[in-house]
Amino acid sequence: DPNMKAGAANEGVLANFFNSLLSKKTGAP
Amino acid sequence: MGQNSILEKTHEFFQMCDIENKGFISRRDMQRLNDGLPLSAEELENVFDTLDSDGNGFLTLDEFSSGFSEFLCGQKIS
Repeated sequence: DPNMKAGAANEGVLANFFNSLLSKKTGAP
Repeated sequence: MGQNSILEKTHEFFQMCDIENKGFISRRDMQRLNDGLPLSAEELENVFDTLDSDGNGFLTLDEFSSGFSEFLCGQKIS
């Protein structure tokens, strides 16, 4: 399923995004 | 992380994106985060498309929180 593959590829970007938000919130560099 | 703090974080993050407090996040709001977050415009576009599950061009709190839950699940597995 191409959608599943795209979803898996985007997981990393999503994790990156939320991790950045978390760091921004806690003030970590 | 308890369920309440997840909910709290989801709201906090949603508000960080929805700075005008419209109740949804537009593609433009997401691009604005380019200044504060170490993500490229393309990556932010990608995040938006991933979270915008119904593809209407607006991110609701529901869509945002399901994306956040997915992220948290992934964290638990890895």
